[in-house]
Amino acid sequence: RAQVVAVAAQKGGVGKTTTTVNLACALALTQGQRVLVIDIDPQGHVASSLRESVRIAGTSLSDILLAHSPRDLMEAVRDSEIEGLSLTPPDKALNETDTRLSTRVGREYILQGALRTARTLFDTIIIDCPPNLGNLTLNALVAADHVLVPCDMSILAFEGVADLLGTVAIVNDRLRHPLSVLGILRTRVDGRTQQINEAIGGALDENYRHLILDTAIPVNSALAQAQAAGRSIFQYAPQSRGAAAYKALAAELAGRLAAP
Amino acid sequence: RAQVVAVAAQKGGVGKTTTTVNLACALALTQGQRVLVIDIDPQGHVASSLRESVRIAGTSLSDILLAHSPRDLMEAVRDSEIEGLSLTPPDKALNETDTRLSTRVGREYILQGALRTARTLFDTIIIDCPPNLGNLTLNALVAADHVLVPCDMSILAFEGVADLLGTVAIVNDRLRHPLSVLGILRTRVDGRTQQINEAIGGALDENYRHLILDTAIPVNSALAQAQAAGRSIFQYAPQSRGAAAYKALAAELAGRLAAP
Ligand SMILES: Nc1ncnc2c1ncn2[C@@H]1O[C@H](COP(=O)(O)OP(=O)(O)OP(=O)(O)O)[C@@H](O)[C@H]1O
Ligand SMILES: Nc1ncnc2c1ncn2[C@@H]1O[C@H](COP(=O)(O)OP(=O)(O)OP(=O)(O)O)[C@@H](O)[C@H]1O
Ligand SMILES: [Mg+2]
Ligand SMILES: [Mg+2]
Repeated sequence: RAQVVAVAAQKGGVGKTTTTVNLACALALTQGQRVLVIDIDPQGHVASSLRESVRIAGTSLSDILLAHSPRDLMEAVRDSEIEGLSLTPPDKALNETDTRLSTRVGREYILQGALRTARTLFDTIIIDCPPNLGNLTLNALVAADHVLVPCDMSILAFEGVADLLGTVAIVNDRLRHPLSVLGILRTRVDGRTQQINEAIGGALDENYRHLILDTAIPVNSALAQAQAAGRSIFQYAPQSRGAAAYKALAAELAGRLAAP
Repeated sequence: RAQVVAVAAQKGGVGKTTTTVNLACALALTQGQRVLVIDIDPQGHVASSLRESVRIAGTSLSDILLAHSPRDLMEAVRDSEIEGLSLTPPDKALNETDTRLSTRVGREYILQGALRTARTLFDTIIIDCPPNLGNLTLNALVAADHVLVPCDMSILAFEGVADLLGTVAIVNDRLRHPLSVLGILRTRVDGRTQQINEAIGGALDENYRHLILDTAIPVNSALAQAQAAGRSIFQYAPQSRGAAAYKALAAELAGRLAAP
């Protein structure tokens, strides 16, 4: 049975998509896993980041979420050209879907119900979330076993962690769904700005010491260039610091995800 | 009568809040304007960025937007300690407000109606938008005369410009609201990564040549440090490249905003 991980942060631009794509590829390529990536962000940036290896599908995530009787997520899933990696297509209609979900009974549980088959077919399922705490992110959190929270070295991203953890607490308490925090991932750590790294790193340590992952992702222009080239970091620059960091992250998490 | 500018981009982390705060301060401090900043992003990062100069108010933006009979935005406005600058308080309840607006008749026009008095009291009104195209951003676009679109030097931010301009076209055509594009602002231009600057700068030039503003904002760690210190760049590091860039932006835009 697959472990489901939602990659979420209300703060924009902290590295949710970069982490989703490169962690998924690292789990598939270096840990030998079968990985499914679900892109529940209307921006559809997972497919842009891997456009060299992805074919656009017919059925969209919106078709599954808005169906009047339950549908199976697998109808929207397509294999990629990366060994062991499958994903859902980009879906700009998710903007309207978010609004339309507001009036559905049990709106938070729709994705969770659609994942039954997918959970038997993959080792890990990773969900890339939009930068907000609306119905789409809510569906991802309720469908997930764990949440991974990227946080870059900025005061605004640090403040955003508390908002997200507040939403996680609501999912646990009010919706009685056991969602664990897999960890806070420090991203875009820039060796040239030690002052702000120490300030934000220190604040994270003081408030969330037990949640901070050992692996931190350095600022590495190869990651942005790989995205522009439509490839994972492992295809674009396998020897880069970005590739090494995401490989280390996959190793750090694989053990925790495998545990029953 | 004030000119209203929405600062919007679906892509997260491109510099919407950094631009809103520092452009507003530059217009107040270097162009002698009376400026109102409206924070319609649930993250409430305008107040965090200026926390050394801001007092939290009683009435929130959600109180205004959800009122059953029209209320005046000025009930939520407070002066800051920065000469010529006023703003609305941070409002995390805007997350739920966004959902609750979905079922209101004419949901897109609520902020526009609440601005009548404010338009007579200020020279420029700037609205900081969340990283999505939901009801809050829609309200900001319909209330605005112009939209300013920050875009950093990344393929994902470049792709996001088309999504936003698509929404602007819907506001113009379907809602018959004359909204002009004040310009696309290149942000976080990093002198060390010329290759990607030329790629993204070139793509912007090819697709949106007439919309690209002359002023570009360089990557400047003083901007992030100023935010961490709760001050505008003009209070924190007035001689920095970031301060010079936002001063130049204010000069470039002041002329266009003043024109009847
Ligand atoms: N470690 C890194 N080094 C250099 N650039 C990075 C790194 N991580 C992310 N980036 C760049 O930063 C930008 C933001 O990253 P990304 O789009 O993954 O964030 P996000 O949280 O998914 O954004 P959104 O909130 O819009 O969904 C992108 O241009 C990406 O290429
Ligand atoms: N020119 C710049 N140089 C250096 N850092 C910058 C610059 N502009 C913005 N930043 C930093 O980049 C991060 C993103 O900026 P900001 O929060 O203003 O973007 P945003 O578009 O408002 O994000 P969101 O989508 O979450 O609302 C912040 O940490 C900010 O300090
Ligand atoms: Mg993303
Ligand atoms: Mg912002």
